[in-house]
Amino acid sequence: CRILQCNSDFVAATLEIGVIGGGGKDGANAVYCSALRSYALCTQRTARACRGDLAYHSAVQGIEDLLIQHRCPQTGPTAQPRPLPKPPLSGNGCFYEKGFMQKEGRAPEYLHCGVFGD
Amino acid sequence: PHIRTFNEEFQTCAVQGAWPLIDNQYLYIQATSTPTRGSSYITILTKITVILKNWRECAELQIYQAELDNVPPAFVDGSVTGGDRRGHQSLRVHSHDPGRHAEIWATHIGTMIVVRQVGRSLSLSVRSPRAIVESYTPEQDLQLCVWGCPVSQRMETPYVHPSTPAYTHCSSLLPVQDVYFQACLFDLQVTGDLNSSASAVAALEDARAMISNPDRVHLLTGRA
Repeated sequence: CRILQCNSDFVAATLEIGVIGGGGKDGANAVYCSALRSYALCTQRTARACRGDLAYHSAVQGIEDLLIQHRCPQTGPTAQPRPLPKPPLSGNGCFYEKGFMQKEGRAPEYLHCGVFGD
Repeated sequence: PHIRTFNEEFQTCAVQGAWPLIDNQYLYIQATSTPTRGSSYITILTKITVILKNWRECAELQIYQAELDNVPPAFVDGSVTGGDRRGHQSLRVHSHDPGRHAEIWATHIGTMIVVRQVGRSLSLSVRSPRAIVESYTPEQDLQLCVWGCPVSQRMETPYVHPSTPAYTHCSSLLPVQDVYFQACLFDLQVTGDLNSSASAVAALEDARAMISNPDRVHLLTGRA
């Protein structure tokens, strides 16, 4: 369940626009509504994994209340999505290890996962 | 299955059905667990699906699929190489033992995947760079290799007295009393079959081949 990621994305978005609590001006309210709708979308995406999570249900209720409180339209623009993780490759290298070593001057850190049993 | 996660946690998991092991921007691996030997909660891996996603100029989408008694030495389209772009093949399948072992290389993401059949179960080992493992979005939130087994699905490893044949057998194969030793004891206790120890031995061999720092191979957690 990634509800904490949704929460922190929303906090980051509201800090950026400086309108925690919604502000009074129409422009600020529109941006705040946009951040709220993004927050709602984020919770929807994680709904399956968060089914039994209290923080998730609390966030969903809170978003509904805030949307009503700030008279936000149900539809409308949403905030820019979080940028995807940086691609590890640059230039024309299709050899990850070689490209990484050229860029970082060291070998990448490798992780291991094993799934087994009989 | 027993799971050693990317974060070096070890769990024995009772999940049934198809579960994602890895789900990121470059790679998707799913394993199917099926109940076995008349037990409703003991499962074995019966199917493993690997999807290597399309990536810019380096690789076209390619799928590998293994099932119990059929670990093919090729992708589902019959090819043994893939991602043939700019004169370079980023994807490759190789086998030491066709039908029971396959090694999949994806050089554009520095990743190696080994699928085996040991006894009556499949197993999987993956070596991947941290940046690739961490290239997932919040929606890709179900990955057993990253987050481990859901808490409700974790099983306790039983205490096994040192005087039992299972203990003696596992000690002779796995002298270090690490998580692989614990897995060996678990499988022997559950199946009553000495041959079931082969899975833990093979998993340790894969870990030795994939983990460059020998000090990190023998994971010691919990009872181990």
